[in-house]
Amino acid sequence: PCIQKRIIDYFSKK
Amino acid sequence: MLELPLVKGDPFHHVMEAILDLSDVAHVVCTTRGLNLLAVDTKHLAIVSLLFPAEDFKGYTCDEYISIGIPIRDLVNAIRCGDDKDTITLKVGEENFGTITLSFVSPEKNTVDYEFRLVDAKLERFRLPDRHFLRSKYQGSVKMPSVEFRRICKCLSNFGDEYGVISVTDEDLTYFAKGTDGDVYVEYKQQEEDTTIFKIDVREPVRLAFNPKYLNTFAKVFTLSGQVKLFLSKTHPLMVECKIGQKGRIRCFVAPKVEP
Repeated sequence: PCIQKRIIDYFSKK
Repeated sequence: MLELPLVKGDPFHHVMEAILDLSDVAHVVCTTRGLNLLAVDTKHLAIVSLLFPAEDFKGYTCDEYISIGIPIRDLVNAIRCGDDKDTITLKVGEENFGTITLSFVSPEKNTVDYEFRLVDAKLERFRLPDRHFLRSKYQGSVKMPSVEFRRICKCLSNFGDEYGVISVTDEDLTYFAKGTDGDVYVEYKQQEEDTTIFKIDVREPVRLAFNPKYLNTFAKVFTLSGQVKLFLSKTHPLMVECKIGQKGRIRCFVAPKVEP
């Protein structure tokens, strides 16, 4: 039961 | 104006082939200093970046800032049609900006030109971490032979394509994958006497869950270099890096799976 994170969750421009 | 000399099997071609089934578009930024390629898979779970300084790229010509989206499948199909002995040049000119030309010249000077439309890469919202970020957010790194890394990734992916774990302590590196009928577990011990081939460097133990399929896709690209370096973080995607040429590098990031 893990949640798959996405790249955009970490490296999006603010 | 941009002229990018390519060779079948070079790092640029290799990366394109590797991400063919993951992504539709490669975002390429070229300046006088060199080329930077970025591609994200369609599910936004992994990202690959290729940095190629101009001095490592024989015949590279770019006299302005150029940002283009290259349709990966079109480019790969064209390169596959070429002969190994052909000289290939990717061109973006001032008069036909919106299209790229891939020109093949045989040793006998026969030519084949492919022309295709550029596409919108839509990657402006991504910002990849710099060295300072890596030092501050990543608790561990492991250097290992790229061939060995590829073998493990293939093994993990074959066994379980959905759930894998990489763990690192200052004593060992372990890989784990969960399959439908069983599990696979691989362990590497840090050897005291030889740290040139395999070296663990951790501030604190890290355990990171991910989808092995993506790592396996990128692992074959890393065999372009003898060594890969893994960067592990408790809070950020797994990063794998290899050096290409004198100053070039390939990096990939794979988003983690986290406990709810």
